Amino acid sequence: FNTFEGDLKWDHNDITYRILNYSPDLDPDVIDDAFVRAFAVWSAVTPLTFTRIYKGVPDIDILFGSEDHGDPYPFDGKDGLLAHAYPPGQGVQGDAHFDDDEFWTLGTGVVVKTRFGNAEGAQCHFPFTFEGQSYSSCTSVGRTDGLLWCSSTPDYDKDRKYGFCPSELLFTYGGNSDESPCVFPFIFDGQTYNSCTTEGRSDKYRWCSTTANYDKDGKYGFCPNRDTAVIGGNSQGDPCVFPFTFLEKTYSACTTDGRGDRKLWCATTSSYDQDRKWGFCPDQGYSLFLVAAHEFGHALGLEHSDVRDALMYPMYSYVSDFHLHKDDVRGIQYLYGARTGPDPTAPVPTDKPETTTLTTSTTSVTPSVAPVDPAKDACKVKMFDAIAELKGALHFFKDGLYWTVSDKGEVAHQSPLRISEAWPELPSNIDSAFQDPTSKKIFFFSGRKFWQYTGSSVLGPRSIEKLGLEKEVESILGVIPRDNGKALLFNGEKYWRLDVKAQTVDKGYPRSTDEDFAGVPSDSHDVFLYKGKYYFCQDRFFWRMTWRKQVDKVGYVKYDLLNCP
Amino acid sequence: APAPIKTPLSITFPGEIRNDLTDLQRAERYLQQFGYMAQEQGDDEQVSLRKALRLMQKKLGLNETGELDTETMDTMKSPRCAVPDIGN
Repeated sequence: FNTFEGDLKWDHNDITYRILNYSPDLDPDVIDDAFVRAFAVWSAVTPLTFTRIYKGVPDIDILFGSEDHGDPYPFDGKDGLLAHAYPPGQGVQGDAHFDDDEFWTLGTGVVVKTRFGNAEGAQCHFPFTFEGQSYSSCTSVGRTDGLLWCSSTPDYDKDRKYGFCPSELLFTYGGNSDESPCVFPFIFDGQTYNSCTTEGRSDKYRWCSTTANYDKDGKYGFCPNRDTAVIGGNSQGDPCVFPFTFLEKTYSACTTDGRGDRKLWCATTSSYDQDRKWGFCPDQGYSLFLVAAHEFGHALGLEHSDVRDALMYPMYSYVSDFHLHKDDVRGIQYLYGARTGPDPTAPVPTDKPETTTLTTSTTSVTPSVAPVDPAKDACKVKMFDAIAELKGALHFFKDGLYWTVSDKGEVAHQSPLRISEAWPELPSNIDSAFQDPTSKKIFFFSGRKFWQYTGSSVLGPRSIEKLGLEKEVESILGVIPRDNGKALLFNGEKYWRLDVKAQTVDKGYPRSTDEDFAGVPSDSHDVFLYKGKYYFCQDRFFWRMTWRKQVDKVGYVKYDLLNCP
Repeated sequence: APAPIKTPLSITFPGEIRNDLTDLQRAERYLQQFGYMAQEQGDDEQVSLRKALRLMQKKLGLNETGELDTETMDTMKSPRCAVPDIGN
């Protein structure tokens, strides 16, 4: 690893950041989330914390821009230079800039987050089938209002899960119109516009008026890119038009003709020859998370590393299962020290031993059951089925097994136990669990069923419909028990309050997780209470929230909860 | 039969940042931009270039040939962070 000359670093650990604008390529929620996760990469291994601010001067300003974007280091169009960041300090120092002539994704192609519909903000699943036809992009087929939609599962006909795709007819971002959609036609500078325009701006961002007259009302917003929008060229944000003619030849798909660099492009009108309007076709794009994590490394004081697999190596390469390289860890800890908290345990061999000997002493294994491999390591599990604090210990459930961490921080990330041995009636896949603090009863949820254990006696399985949950509710993904005989049941964007004694959900529910628990991912797959704080997990990360509903930490499940080395 | 329309290998697309640099010019610019070579060269430019190429190849874990070989050119065309590799 390398640091900047003089070991430039922040003189405080509570770093603040501000997001100045957004890219039209991704939903603002996806961008916010990518930045949170990118900061979490560094906070997981240092004492640093990162807090987003909306007013005032932050340590790190984040912006998207293209070519000349206000500093002496212009970007260079699509590909090539992706982003840059300045080492710690005042003013522009510490800031991170991202080239908006790139196609920003999560590294594997266009990310289309839906809004409205019944997919609860899930991403489009491409391809999907609708009435027997396969669709690889959003479509307005089947609608009379022209709005673009997609299925969030492979088969709309079977699952009927859908949402609307980004479009200026649905919402705008930024500006001063609180996400209102465009109004067409609108008047700007005395001219009438029937679509988003870049007129009046030097930064090439497409905008529209959100009332019929911008000159009078001054209300505007930026247009989100559609999933078929071209990148760069001279038609950024417009969709390809097929077929189009290029040098008198007709094209029905993106082509590399006319380019020495073999990049795919298309015309955005029916005739390139006549209109000369074009752009690059969407490709895999660059992972905003990975690039941001790299740039934030600079913003914290790391220079480029010589280690090819390190995050701080200067070249971009996509990895689906990101882990911070030990070179990056050494670099950042050289500047800021290691994070505080329990000491990591010594590494243990992960190879399966030649002779299988169960070393776990708490549970005996019946000979008819195949022994659990004690080397099965919780640290190698990417996402758990469920996490819950039961009998004073945090339990991590996955595929019929569970691991525990006691409240004293004693780690059991190896030597898992079988769910079937502790709770014989349960299936192997647990969605969530909780222990009612008053009655000490333990509840488990799996799909639309739930079980109630009092000691070793069990009630269930029973349908969650008995609790008053609608038929559409497919599962309960997390539970926060409360001291007053209530428990909050979470299922993505909705949550219910359960009266544990009456075994029915209270009136006035479900409520929106987004509204009542602002700042945590609305698609958390595990939600639980631990040591009096709420945890919302997404991927390998958790967002910890105080009872005042303030997020006070974003961390790694693996390092911060399981104490993995 | 209709004669096939010949599409030129490369045209200039409007609005695109295009540099018509040779490989050598492109390499020199890259080496200067990312801190491997000073803007002002000494008397022997060939020696400076070779030295800078070796430095870049070593830093980025490439074969240290001191030549503008395919691996080096490909690396120079790869997407990357704009922060210099050496110096401020």
